[in-house]
Amino acid sequence: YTLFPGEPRWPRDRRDLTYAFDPRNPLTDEVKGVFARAFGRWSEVTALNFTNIESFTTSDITIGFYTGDHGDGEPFDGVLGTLAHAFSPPSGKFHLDADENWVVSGDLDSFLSVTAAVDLESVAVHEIGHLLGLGHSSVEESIMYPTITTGKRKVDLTSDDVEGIQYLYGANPNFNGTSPPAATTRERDTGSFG
Amino acid sequence: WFFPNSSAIPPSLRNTTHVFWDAFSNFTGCHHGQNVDGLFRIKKYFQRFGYIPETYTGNFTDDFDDILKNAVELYQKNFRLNVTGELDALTIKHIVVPRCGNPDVVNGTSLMHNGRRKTFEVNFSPGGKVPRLHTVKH
Repeated sequence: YTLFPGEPRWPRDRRDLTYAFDPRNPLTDEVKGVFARAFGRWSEVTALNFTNIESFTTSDITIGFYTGDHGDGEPFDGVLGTLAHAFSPPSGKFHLDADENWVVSGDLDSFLSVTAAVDLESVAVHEIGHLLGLGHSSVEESIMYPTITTGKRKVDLTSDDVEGIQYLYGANPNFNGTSPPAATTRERDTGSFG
Repeated sequence: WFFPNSSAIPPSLRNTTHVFWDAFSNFTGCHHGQNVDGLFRIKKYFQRFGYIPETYTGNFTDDFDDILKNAVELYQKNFRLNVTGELDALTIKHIVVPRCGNPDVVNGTSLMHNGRRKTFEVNFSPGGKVPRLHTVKH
């Protein structure tokens, strides 16, 4: 894994992060659910929590779908090519190319015949890694590898990704390193080690 | 464009490719010393992802010069391709794969190869007391 120069990360007192969608994007609950799942994959392994709020102007993380030049100096380029980008902490900006054919259910089978289908959750999990401070990784199986072939779905964090995020934020006390804790039964360790 | 699954994508959109980047396949086989029409575009691509420093603000030429050769070699190294310094078929094929818009190289530091690793060595102190954790950061 790698980090951005200077190893920027969200400060210790801001580990309960909020995120909101650009109100100009008419997103269904299904699409928003994809992002909730993607955030959940990171919060399962480290001491961060993510909450979706309505206010786009006050949230820590702002998510929007835009086409072409959208004002941040990094214009998108139409179908395929660059799919999305996100900025290191504490920027919180997460932009996706609205020209892509985003598949939200992630069903793999019928992907293969379609060269221009992009799995939304795979891209979201990767870009959230940048929002939290991870750079690109040279480990091809990792989430933070820069490229993703169309028709591919890659959403499970690898040990490279987990090692990097836990270097930045420590481990989720309930994460035992194998299967992520069931989100509903998460409890904080109140033993003598605190 | 959101689709419940890829079969819901209209046939007209299913197999569109990236016209701009697909044009890069015309540069397959280009190598140092050549001058090829439109080669400046691929320099702009490499600068976009950090392989050519932002300090090169001038207009790029169509010469396959040292700037481009160095960029190609670093790209090939980062993606574990054969480091030929040429735009061989495998390199071009990798360039057109959809990707994240974030650069791979920032401020001259290759984000994919700064070799940062943490390894933990557990040295059990004599008498089996609490293991002492040493962290070694490379």
